[in-house]
Amino acid sequence: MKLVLSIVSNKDAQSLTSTLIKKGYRATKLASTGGFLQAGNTTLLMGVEENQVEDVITIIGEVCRSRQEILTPISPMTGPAEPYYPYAVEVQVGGATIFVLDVEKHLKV
Amino acid sequence: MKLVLSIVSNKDAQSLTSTLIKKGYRATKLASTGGFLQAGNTTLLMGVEENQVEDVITIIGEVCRSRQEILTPISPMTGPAEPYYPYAVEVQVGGATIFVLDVEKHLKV
Amino acid sequence: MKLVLSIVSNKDAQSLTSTLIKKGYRATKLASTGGFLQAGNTTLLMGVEENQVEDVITIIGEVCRSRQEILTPISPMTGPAEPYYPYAVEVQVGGATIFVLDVEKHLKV
Ligand SMILES: Nc1ncnc2c1ncn2[C@@H]1O[C@@H]2COP(=O)(O)O[C@H]3[C@@H](O)[C@H](n4cnc5c(N)ncnc54)O[C@@H]3COP(=O)(O)O[C@H]2[C@H]1O
Ligand SMILES: Nc1ncnc2c1ncn2[C@@H]1O[C@@H]2COP(=O)(O)O[C@H]3[C@@H](O)[C@H](n4cnc5c(N)ncnc54)O[C@@H]3COP(=O)(O)O[C@H]2[C@H]1O
Ligand SMILES: Nc1ncnc2c1ncn2[C@@H]1O[C@@H]2COP(=O)(O)O[C@H]3[C@@H](O)[C@H](n4cnc5c(N)ncnc54)O[C@@H]3COP(=O)(O)O[C@H]2[C@H]1O
Repeated sequence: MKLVLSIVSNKDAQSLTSTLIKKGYRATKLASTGGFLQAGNTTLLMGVEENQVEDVITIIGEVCRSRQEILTPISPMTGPAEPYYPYAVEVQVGGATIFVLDVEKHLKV
Repeated sequence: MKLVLSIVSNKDAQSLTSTLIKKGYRATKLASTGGFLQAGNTTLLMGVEENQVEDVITIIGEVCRSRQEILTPISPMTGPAEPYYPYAVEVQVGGATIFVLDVEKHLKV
Repeated sequence: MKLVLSIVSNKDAQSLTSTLIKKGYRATKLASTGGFLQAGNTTLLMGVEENQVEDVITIIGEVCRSRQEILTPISPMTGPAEPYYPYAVEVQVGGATIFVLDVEKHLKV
């Protein structure tokens, strides 16, 4: 049993969850915030049998399309009250960051 | 040291947390959403000494009673605006899904 | 690759995240609740290269100052409607609780 932890954009979270559920997988969603952009995203937790991890990763890659966007992060040196943002950055958004962790014990009570 | 990650129903989360805390355990709660029912539930994170994992699992099992309910998940093919839900399902709710992960390093700073 | 999971006070979360991001680290924040005080705190998730874990732990320790405070937890035996809290406790707040977990697979799609 593995724990697949994926951080995905909010735009992709709903269709990703639907796709995974329709294929019989189980998932738990957490509302999260990206440290750099300080924008909301979604952290998906999935306990997955080892032999199904590759399939899950494939699904995530198909549903979450990575794309370039120009964005303005709230500068850590100023706050939201600051009307002038001195820089814009081009970042890759969408896509997914995936961590696979080993699970020593998995049970339902 | 192990990390015990438990997904429990919101109805059980408060009494589960109280019971664990009264017994001296430490816990951190995250508000989460089940992928299938799209309803709120609770993800509990607990760093637990290896020799106490069994006790923690026993407590979770005693507090979180699993039961059958008829529920209507919001269909992934429609949205909340859709007034007609074409199906109801009997699902097991309550109970807990538990993952035990190994912790390589645990420290407080 | 390791997953560094840190539970920090809300007061420290913003400056901690800024400091980590300025040094090039990536982080995802989750809003969480401490089981004992039932107060909001922040759970930070960071995928970190193994040789950078020590640096990350040092940063967390420098930014999150641990201090003593007198606090009144909402008693698990009563509820928020209860006007009389029979006890106050001195607890250590601030600081950080850190768990380092091994990551078997890390990828971006
Ligand atoms: N310190 C930094 N300096 C310069 N650029 C930076 C940066 N941190 C992030 N970025 C850039 O900004 C994008 C959004 O990052 P954010 O932290 O808001 O949102 C991130 C974060 O929530 C999560 N994430 C990615 N890698 C992570 C890791 N190693 N640990 C924890 N969370 C991670 O996935 C979201 C998307 O990450 P992704 O890498 O695709 O895309 C990142 C990356 O292109
Ligand atoms: N391997 C895993 N990885 C990550 N999270 C997990 C997990 N197994 C369970 N969970 C979490 O625990 C909640 C209860 O799961 P349980 O299997 O008891 O109870 C489930 C199960 O009886 C059923 N169910 C879940 N996914 C299904 C699917 N793909 N197809 C059919 N029935 C499903 O609906 C109930 C509620 O599911 P929901 O997703 O709303 O909420 C789930 C989910 O948040
Ligand atoms: N092993 C672990 N697993 C999961 N999460 C953990 C953890 N150790 C610490 N945490 C998280 O870190 C926060 C601060 O913990 P700390 O031990 O520094 O500071 C704690 C500790 O001094 C005390 N405390 C916590 N649980 C206690 C208990 N069962 N009995 C007596 N004192 C407790 O109250 C402070 C605030 O605790 P609170 O639960 O509100 O918030 C905790 C909790 O969210």
